[in-house]
Amino acid sequence: NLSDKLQTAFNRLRGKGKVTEQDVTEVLREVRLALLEADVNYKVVKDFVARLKERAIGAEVMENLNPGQQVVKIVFDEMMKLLGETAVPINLEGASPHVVMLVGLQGAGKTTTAGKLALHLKKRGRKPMLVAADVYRPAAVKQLEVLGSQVGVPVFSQGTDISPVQIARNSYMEAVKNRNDVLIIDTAGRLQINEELMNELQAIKASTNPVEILLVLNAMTGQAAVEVAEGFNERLDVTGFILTQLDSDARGGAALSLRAVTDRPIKFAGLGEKMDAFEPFHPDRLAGRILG
Amino acid sequence: LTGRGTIDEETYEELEDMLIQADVGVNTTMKLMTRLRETVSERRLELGEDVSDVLKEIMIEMLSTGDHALRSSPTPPTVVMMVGVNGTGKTTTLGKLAHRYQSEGKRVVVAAGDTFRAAAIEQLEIWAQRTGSHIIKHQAGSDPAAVIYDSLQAAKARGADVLLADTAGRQHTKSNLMDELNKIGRIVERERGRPADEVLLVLDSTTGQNLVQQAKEFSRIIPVTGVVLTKIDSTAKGGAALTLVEELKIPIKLLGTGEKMDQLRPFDALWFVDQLFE
Ligand SMILES: Nc1nc2c(ncn2[C@@H]2O[C@H](COP(=O)(O)OP(=O)(O)OP(=O)(O)O)[C@@H](O)[C@H]2O)c(=O)[nH]1
Ligand SMILES: Nc1nc2c(ncn2[C@@H]2O[C@H](COP(=O)(O)OP(=O)(O)OP(=O)(O)O)[C@@H](O)[C@H]2O)c(=O)[nH]1
Ligand SMILES: [Mg+2]
Ligand SMILES: [Mg+2]
Repeated sequence: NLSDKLQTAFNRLRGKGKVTEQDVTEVLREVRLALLEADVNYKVVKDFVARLKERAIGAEVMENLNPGQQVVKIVFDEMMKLLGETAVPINLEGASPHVVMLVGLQGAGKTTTAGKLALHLKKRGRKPMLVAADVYRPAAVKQLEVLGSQVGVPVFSQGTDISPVQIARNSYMEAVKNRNDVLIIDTAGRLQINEELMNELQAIKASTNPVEILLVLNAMTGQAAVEVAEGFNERLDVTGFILTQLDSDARGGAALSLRAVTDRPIKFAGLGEKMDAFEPFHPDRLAGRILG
Repeated sequence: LTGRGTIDEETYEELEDMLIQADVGVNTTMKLMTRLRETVSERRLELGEDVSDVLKEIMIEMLSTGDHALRSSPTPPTVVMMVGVNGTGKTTTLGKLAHRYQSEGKRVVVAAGDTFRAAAIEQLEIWAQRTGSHIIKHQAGSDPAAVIYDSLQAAKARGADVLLADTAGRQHTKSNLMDELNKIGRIVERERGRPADEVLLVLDSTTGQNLVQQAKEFSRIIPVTGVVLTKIDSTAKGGAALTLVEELKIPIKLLGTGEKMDQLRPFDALWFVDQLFE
């Protein structure tokens, strides 16, 4: 894994006395290859390696008794900076009900995550309501209703003949009436390049004024993660991300790209199919996963 | 990517960047670039656009392996099973296949083999209605192997031409779920004396290098006969499929190009490579 490779490469250099820029370049090549293999976006890798180089040819490595260990530490540090060093909680500020919109590509895990998030908030003393705003996918409304009943959270649905914007608007009024303090809107999966469907999301945003617009992304996403994040962010001003399927053995390099490109934090991690497989995102765990 | 003018290092760098961005992965990219340089020098090529064409040629050759057509059984029903990790498009692809077979005048039975996920059975029921297929389903939470077993009997009894079996999404990191899939495969084999005609591994084109791992692990557990690459209509290029085909020799049989019933096309290596270069 990357961390072992770095250790070995740099400890090999110790015996040479003075560490040269050439030596560092070779090690950085290893870092570049390992990050690309972990699905980190190639532009993010370029910038990342350039920053590492600056630090690695500085005194903190060259005059260190154990340059290998120091380099691993620098790589870890720089990764943490890219992920945002501390966990950032969900924002539920302002007037109730607080609206949270879940958006993303087809099959990313939005509906499942909606159920998980509802349970998570309910356990923390909130009174959430789920909104079935996907009128396109076969049985999507039913899927959310089943999850809602599993976690004991009410689901607002109006079938599939009413527009998602209308459903969202009506759900808000219902939440006010019912005194729910968080409204979690599950939306249909879509491509960021679909103009019409991106307009629909903007309309839902305009009519419900959400405090959180969370892009739900599969941890195994490849190089396209940057385009997807940029596309959703440009149209909606995303407030954060939820990374799903972290129980897979995907390295999750896409995560490094998200914050680099939007400067927004990953707020939650999906760790399985069950409703309790959900936790606040820990940047250090992901950095460790990518480093191997 | 104009690729015009004389060939220099920049010509190769641009192509290398394109491959990486397309999820082709580091190792396969290096293999392709080595083969490319050798061929360019062998053929004494001089123009940048010739280099692009040679790369396309090499990639098309890499992707043309095995039989890309869907198999059919000499004695009906033909049995097709959909497998893969969560959310890749198994159920939707099954619906598209049901539509395709129906438009060929075939009698189709579909099996609701995902007994776990919320509303999975209801989702398949809607596809069955849309395509005039008969659905075999049990209660949610029941044994998927029992549903598959029942559907084999029903397909035979009804004289169906095709049986399309859906299974639940699962991560190959979960050994109990992979055991369940293995058991389903063995039940089909025991019941009809041979494995399913097609075990289609459904892969999401937006996935990075993990695509290869998915193919390796699933094909260890069940005899995967082909790959479906879905969501090729997204901005992702599905380049990790090259490594998969190169290393495992499993043919890509179908491409999912959207969410509608008719958005399924037979795999075409030239089409696939062209979209990767766009
Ligand atoms: N293993 C695993 N599976 C997950 C996770 N999150 C969601 N899933 C599964 O991924 C599949 C897709 O989840 P959905 O919630 O239907 O995804 P979606 O984004 O709502 O899909 P669309 O509405 O069609 O865009 C389901 O099988 C879920 O059970 C996770 O963290 N781990
Ligand atoms: N854009 C696009 N979306 C697709 C394609 N194929 C499937 N989808 C969408 O992907 C999402 C997931 O599809 P499903 O058929 O539920 O996936 P699945 O593999 O059966 O999911 P699980 O059973 O939960 O593992 C749905 O929103 C589909 O409409 C495709 O080729 N292109
Ligand atoms: Mg959904
Ligand atoms: Mg399914």
